[in-house]
Amino acid sequence: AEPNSVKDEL
Amino acid sequence: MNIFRLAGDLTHLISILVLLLKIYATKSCSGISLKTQELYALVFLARYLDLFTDFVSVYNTVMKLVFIGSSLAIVWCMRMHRIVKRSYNRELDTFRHYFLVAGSFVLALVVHEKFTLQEIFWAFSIYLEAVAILPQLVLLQRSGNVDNLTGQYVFFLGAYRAFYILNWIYRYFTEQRFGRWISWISGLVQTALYADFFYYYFMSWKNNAKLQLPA
Repeated sequence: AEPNSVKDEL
Repeated sequence: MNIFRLAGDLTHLISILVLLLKIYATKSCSGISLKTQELYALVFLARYLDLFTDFVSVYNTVMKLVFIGSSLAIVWCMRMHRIVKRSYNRELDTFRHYFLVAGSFVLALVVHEKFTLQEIFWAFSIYLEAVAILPQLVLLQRSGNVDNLTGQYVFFLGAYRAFYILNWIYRYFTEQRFGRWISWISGLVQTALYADFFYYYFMSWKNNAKLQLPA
């Protein structure tokens, strides 16, 4: 899966 | 993690602590909207389905559990606690919050990144969070007087998303990542809903006066 900058947020 | 993201998480955490403190210290939930609290519990439950599938960091996992746990605890207190529930302003808290849930869900079915259960629930939680404060703002406006801790609670809760927007801007320039436009637009809407409240909050602070919202 490509890195997703939002899913590592709360 | 950058400073804006951290500030956002901390203000979010502070807002919850302030609310817990208010309920615990005064044994009262007057001025607090149960509808908004229920919406927030739903927001966290829908968004953090990824607790079971993706691990990012201990920090993220702990925060997610804290948000889910505290929101459920507050709902429980306002509905079940023998003393606390007496002070609930039921007659003022009449916002039809089911419409917000239904509207957000329909929007998530239409606008999402991928048609998977997790992605749809994620989009749903973002849309619902953007409008979850509405019952609380309506309740405050109806009751006119806002007690100190309730005012702080709403202020910190509003500040949190504003910090997240700064965080997205920062990440855009430093990581060349745009994130998701779903969260950008929802975050802007969410913060805009607080504009009026922020205005009166700062005015009361500047004038050293009690926070009052015009009817």
